[in-house]
Amino acid sequence: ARHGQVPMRKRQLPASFWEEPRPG
Amino acid sequence: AWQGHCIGSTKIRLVEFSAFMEQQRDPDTYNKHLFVHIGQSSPSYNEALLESVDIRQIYDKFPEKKGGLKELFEKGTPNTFFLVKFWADLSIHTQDEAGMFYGVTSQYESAENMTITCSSKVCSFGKQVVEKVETEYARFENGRFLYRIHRSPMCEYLINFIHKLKQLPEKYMMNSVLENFTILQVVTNRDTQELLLCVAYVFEVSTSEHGAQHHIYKLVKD
Repeated sequence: ARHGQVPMRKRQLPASFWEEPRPG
Repeated sequence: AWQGHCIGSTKIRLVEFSAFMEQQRDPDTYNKHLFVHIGQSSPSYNEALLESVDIRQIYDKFPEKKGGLKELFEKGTPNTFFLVKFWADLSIHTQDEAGMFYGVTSQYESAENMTITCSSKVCSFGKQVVEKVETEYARFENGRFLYRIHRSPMCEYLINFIHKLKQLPEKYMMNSVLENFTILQVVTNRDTQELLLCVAYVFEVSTSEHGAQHHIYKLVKD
C-alpha cells in the first residue's frame, strides 16, 4: 500500500472477507 | 423480512445492482458480460444475517474530508451503511470494442414516494477521482415505489481502468491495484436531504468459473 495506508489484510475484517463465495 | 439480511434501510432497499459490458453482434444478438452483480429481488428470513464490519476499518479507503464516510456515518441513522466486497468477473476477452456499451443498472424500492439522488464516487487511494450524481423519480408498481437507474453509461475513467486492469498478466497484480480502488454510493432523499442508504464497495478479481461473487456486510461502530 502507498500513501501510508494499512493493507486490507492487516485490518480487522471478518474471515469471510477473504473467502470468495462458491455458487450454489 | 429482509432487514438485516440484505442492503436496505427502513426507507429504501437495493433490489439490483450490476455493472456490465454489452456488445451488439447483429441486430438481434447481444453479448452481455456482468463485471459485478447483486440481485436482491426476493430476500427472505432464510438468508443469513449480515456480518458486521467496524466502519473505522475502512474510513481511509473513502473520502475523509467534508462529506466523507466518517461525517456521513456520524450524521446518518444506523442500519443505513453497508460494505460490499466484490469479486469482479474480468474473464472476458474481446477482440474489438466496436458496438461495445459499458453500463451500470441499479434498482431500489421503497414504501414511500420520493425523488432520490444517487451519488457514485470512484476513489483511488481513498481520494475521489470522479463522481456521478443521478436523480430518479418513483414509479408505482406492485404496491411499492420503484426507482430504476437503467443502463447508466459507465464513465470513461472506469472503462479505461477496466481495460488497464485486464492487461495485467496475473490476478494477484490486479488485486494489488484493486486494493486501492473503491466506490462509494450514497442515496439521499432529494427534497429532505435525508441519507437513505450508503454502500461502500471494495474489490478483488474473481477466481471462480461461475462469474462475479460478493459478500455484504453492515457497517457499524462497535
